[in-house]
Amino acid sequence: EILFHSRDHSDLEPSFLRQAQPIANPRTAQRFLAKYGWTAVPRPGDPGPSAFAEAMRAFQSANQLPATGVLDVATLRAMNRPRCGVPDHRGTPDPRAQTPPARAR
Amino acid sequence: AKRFLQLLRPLLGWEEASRDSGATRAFSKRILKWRLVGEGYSSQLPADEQRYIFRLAFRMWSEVTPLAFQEDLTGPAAQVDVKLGFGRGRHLGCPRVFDGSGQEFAHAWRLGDVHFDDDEHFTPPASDTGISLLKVAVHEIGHVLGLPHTYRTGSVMQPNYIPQEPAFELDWSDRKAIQKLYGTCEGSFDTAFDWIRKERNQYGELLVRFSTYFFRNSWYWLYENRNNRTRYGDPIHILMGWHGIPAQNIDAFVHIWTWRRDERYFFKGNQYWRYDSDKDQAHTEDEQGDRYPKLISEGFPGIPSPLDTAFYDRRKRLIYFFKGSLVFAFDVNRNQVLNSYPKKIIDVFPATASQNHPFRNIDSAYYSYAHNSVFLFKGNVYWKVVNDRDKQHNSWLPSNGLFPKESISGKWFDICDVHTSTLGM
Repeated sequence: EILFHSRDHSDLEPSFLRQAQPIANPRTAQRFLAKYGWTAVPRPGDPGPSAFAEAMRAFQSANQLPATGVLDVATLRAMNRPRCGVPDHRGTPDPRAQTPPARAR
Repeated sequence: AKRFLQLLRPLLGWEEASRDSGATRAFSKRILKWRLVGEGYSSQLPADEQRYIFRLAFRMWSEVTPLAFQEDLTGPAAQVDVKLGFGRGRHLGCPRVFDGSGQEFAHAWRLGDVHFDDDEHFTPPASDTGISLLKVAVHEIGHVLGLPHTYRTGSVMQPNYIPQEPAFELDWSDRKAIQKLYGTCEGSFDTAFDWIRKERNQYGELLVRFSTYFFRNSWYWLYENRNNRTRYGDPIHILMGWHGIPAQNIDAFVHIWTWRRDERYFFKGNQYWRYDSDKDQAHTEDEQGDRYPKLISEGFPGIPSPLDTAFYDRRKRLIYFFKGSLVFAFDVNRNQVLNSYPKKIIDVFPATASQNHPFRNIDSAYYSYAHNSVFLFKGNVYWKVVNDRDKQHNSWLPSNGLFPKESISGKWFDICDVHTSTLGM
């Protein structure tokens, strides 16, 4: 049989209902960069947007795209490609997954 | 969220990553256990196909590292090093929610958990549509072993999925990256030899090619000298590639190759087998009416058994048989041991550096056409025998002298064992 776990087979529903939210604007792009470790460390007095542009440039450069720092179609396309969920970059820890240092069991 | 979830931390990108490449060694033991967890089977592929693909993915890493991976279906979960599973959205108690079809298709955690987004269209290796589960699994296992993402073209550790021809392999740089963490594959060989193949090209001209083989226990590798690695998918069982010879622990291989003779022999214990290259199987009876296997004492009078190893010296038309600290030179034309033999190995193959010599019990004596040299193997090191070219450059070198020992893995790369449970793949 094709494996299912729910009595009503609902987990076999076609998955098109669950589509990843496309990255289509600066806000989702910024979240993408933060999620995968492309966060530039803001410098004192550094206005936020340029830190975002710097992170964008790093991502564009790694993906062989013109490092303009501007969110363009090619960059959005690169961000929407299927990929692994492990961060690319050391960067700063992902605040959402903040966990205390592991204690030895 | 359960408190233990707080122990789950995303791999890499954290402060433990080494400063330079971000790669960190994740395991300190050689045999790692893995499991596709019961509640984590995909609904897209038959269960045994999923497990086969993961078994192959793990095997691909063990073909280039000293690590071995064993599927553990029944042991306590706490003893399983890598747990894999499929899920949709919120899944398997993971703090990270999958996003549905598109973008994130899998991730890996420090404690060796690997999750695949079952909303993605994962396909078997032979398919050219969808996302290859094999390629994603190899990628995520790379993370579990400690490798970070890289944007290097051709690497399996690129963050984005790149549609691939069905036959993708770990390239040179991925191999070096993982070997930087876990070291190279070391070990002794039962025998090593070059196998001569005679072919005719489209003009009918006779071509002579050779392949290099390394035998260990009941498995073997073909070594591709031009690619500096073993054949993809090796090692395999001796029985799968050679017919009619013992299935394991071959002592020696000798190829008597002259203008009139082309005889190939495998030795084990007190017997030897002659191999028919054209029919790809051991002779039961050869063209002279000799029936095989034969006793070594019958075919090679004066030669003891079991042997340590042997090789054929084409220039001198002698077979050198090695046993313990002695070497026997056998004249194949007169079918007898030379009068002045046996001798001590160190007397026939003298050291060129003091005390730098195998002395006794060598594993394999291998004449390499690629290097036009004889190599004496013992453990995971070899001593190269001085050849004519060496003597032309340094006339002071003794004939048949042995250069100081070197590491076998430094010359023949990635000759790695795999777990015996995956040998038949």
